[in-house]
Amino acid sequence: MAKFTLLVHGGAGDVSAGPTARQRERKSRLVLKQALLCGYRVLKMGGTAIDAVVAAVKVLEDSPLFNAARGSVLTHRGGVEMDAAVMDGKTLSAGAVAGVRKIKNPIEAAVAVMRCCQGVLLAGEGAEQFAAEQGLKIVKQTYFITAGRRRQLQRIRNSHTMQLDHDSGTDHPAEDTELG
Amino acid sequence: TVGAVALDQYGNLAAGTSTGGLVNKRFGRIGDSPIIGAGTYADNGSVAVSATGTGESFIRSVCAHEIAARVKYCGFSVGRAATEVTKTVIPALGGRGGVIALDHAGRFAMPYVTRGMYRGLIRSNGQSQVWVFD
Repeated sequence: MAKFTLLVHGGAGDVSAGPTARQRERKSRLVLKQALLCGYRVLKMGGTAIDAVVAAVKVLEDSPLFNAARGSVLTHRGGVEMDAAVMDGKTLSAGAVAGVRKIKNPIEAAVAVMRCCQGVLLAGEGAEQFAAEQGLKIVKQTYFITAGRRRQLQRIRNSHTMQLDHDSGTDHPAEDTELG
Repeated sequence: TVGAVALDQYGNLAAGTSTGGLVNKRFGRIGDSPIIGAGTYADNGSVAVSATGTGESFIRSVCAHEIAARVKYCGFSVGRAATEVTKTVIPALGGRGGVIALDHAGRFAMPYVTRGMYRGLIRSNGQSQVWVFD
């Protein structure tokens, strides 16, 4: 069997120390491993790099521990606005969605744009309409929003600043014991 | 922000990134993830890249494509290209974050300029590893 490789990331920031953070770190490591295994299975069965990337990213999107899809950080208005993209190195074809609020797995919408749309980047309601027409799962905003992310927003809302998802330990859901 | 890059058994590369963006963002702010060449890029002739961090600096440096270009046109290794861009270009623009990058031979780099980055690797022999700090 020819060799293959898969890498994943779950975000960067000033990951904090402390018991709650360590607990979150342990859980995050498990989800990262799960994502790697999902992508690995695809590659081992002869699947393409694109399919492996999507399989791995979906695991991370479905986990509330990471800032993507379920567990996304909240906007000033208290909702989610998610972005996703994929690119195929063989054909240089690409697809992306931006500012979407209802697509359960934005990475799947990005793939659908790449495969079924003449455009490369669709935004907002148009992207959601396209995703629905492609048969992708549409969910309510409440699916994405966790209690920890609400508390995180509450703390930073009046500061007129923005923040990376893993920055400032006490602002992270982990510190609010929102661990998935 | 989450992402993945892969090299399949046919020698093809791919990259994907997904994010909720920054906490408390306003005015329809879009980050680097969906901007092809900024936060996400793949080219069999160079590398596949997925980025995470302060998106504006990744957009302004066209970060993912910059790494690919250094590999493709300067002959840099994936490690040198990814590390230079992540640890020099991005901070010079006031940005922070990290990337995962993979070339057609399975060589990879995962540099970052934050305290930590959640990241992992699996090879065709099934051996996997995950890291948060170094």
